[in-house]
Amino acid sequence: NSSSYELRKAMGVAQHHDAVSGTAKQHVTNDYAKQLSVGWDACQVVISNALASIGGSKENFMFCTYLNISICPLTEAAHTFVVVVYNPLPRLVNQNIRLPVNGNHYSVTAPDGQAVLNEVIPVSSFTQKVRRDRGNAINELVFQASSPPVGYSSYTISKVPGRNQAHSKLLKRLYEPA
Amino acid sequence: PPAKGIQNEHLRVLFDPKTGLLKEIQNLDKSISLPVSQNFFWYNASAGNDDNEQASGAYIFRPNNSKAFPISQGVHSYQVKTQVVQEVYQNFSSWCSQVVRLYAGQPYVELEWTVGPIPIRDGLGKEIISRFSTNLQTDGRFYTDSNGREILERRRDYRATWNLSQTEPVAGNYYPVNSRIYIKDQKVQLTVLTDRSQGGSSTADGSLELMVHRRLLYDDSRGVGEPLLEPGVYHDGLVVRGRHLILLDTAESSAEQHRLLAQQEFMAPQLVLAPGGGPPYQPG
Repeated sequence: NSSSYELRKAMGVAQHHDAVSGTAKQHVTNDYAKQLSVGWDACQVVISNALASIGGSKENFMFCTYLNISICPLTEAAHTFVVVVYNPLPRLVNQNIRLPVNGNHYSVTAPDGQAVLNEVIPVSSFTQKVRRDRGNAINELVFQASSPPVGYSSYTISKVPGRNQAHSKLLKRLYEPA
Repeated sequence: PPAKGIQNEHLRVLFDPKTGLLKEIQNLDKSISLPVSQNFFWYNASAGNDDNEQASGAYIFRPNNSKAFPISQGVHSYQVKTQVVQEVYQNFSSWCSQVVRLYAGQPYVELEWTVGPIPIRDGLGKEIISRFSTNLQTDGRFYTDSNGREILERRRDYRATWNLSQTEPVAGNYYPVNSRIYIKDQKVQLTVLTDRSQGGSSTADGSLELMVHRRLLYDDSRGVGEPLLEPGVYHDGLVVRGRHLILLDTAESSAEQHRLLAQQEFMAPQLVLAPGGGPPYQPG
């Protein structure tokens, strides 16, 4: 049971010029962030309920808010998982997806059952430095997802056992200048 | 060897073999080639001077000099080339790095920058910018948006409704950038889309810059009562990571490109994950 009201309230507060332009004292800035976080937590339940209702099955949906620094406990650990891509725009959108993983070889299946071209590339040292002691993913899975207008599509991702020759070749291609 | 270049169906991005910095962008569809040098610089934040005691702070951007200092003259770089994505990783310093990225089929260059924690042990507040320098004849003009709605023409050292006596050559030419900034000549336009509101300017013809991060040591005495010195989780300053999307096109067709792409950035698809298999699903 949840509501989008909390996030609406936080967004209302965040319209204040201090929040927009960053001219608040630090403890006020911390409070803006806290209110938005609480609102987003509530909205995750709303989105999960909506997806379960539309899809007809109750899933244990998860949200990864640290994908920009390659942290997602689910994708790092699971052998099989589903990525739901919701597109709020009224036109088809192709989105490049990057997920932190620890395997070297994955299969990605599109909604129509077709295999999707994907690559596994190493997490950069820049990202490893930024996330410090958080997150353990050594690789990122990259593929392009397509989502219908104001709708969603789900992609099934499975870890494939065995050594990925392409990945080994890729690692060889990484080099530093003298 | 350092990275030389990356390419997809629409674009080719070349790098200077000596410095590793971005050197040129080519639009292969339109046969446009534009020399673009991109680097990160920092302005030394003013603590106030004899002319004016105004310090740079949360409300006020005021560098103590018009000159911006390069964070690095060159970068350590390496590249990754796959069928899905091609990337060049550039390391400017221990606190500034960037990935230049081209996804297959995408008509824009993605720059994902990571800046911070900004060092302040030298006692200097710093305002970090990403600057693009080109040979475009822009005649002091550049363009910024207002919340993605009206694009406004900005003219260096000029105000439309009064005679300006410019006393702050940098700060006096900075404008809010909510989603995009561009420069153009008669034929070619270079557009940069941001993923957040930033300050931006064109301090010289053919040049375009965006402020990506700042860390200051003095309060600007405008009411906040604190210097802009955010500690972050680890109490050594914030690290920020963001993206700039670069479009190179003709002046006529750029609007069609940047409006659609900015829409996609603003209302980006939302990812939700679930463990286990489950049938793939797409509503009809």
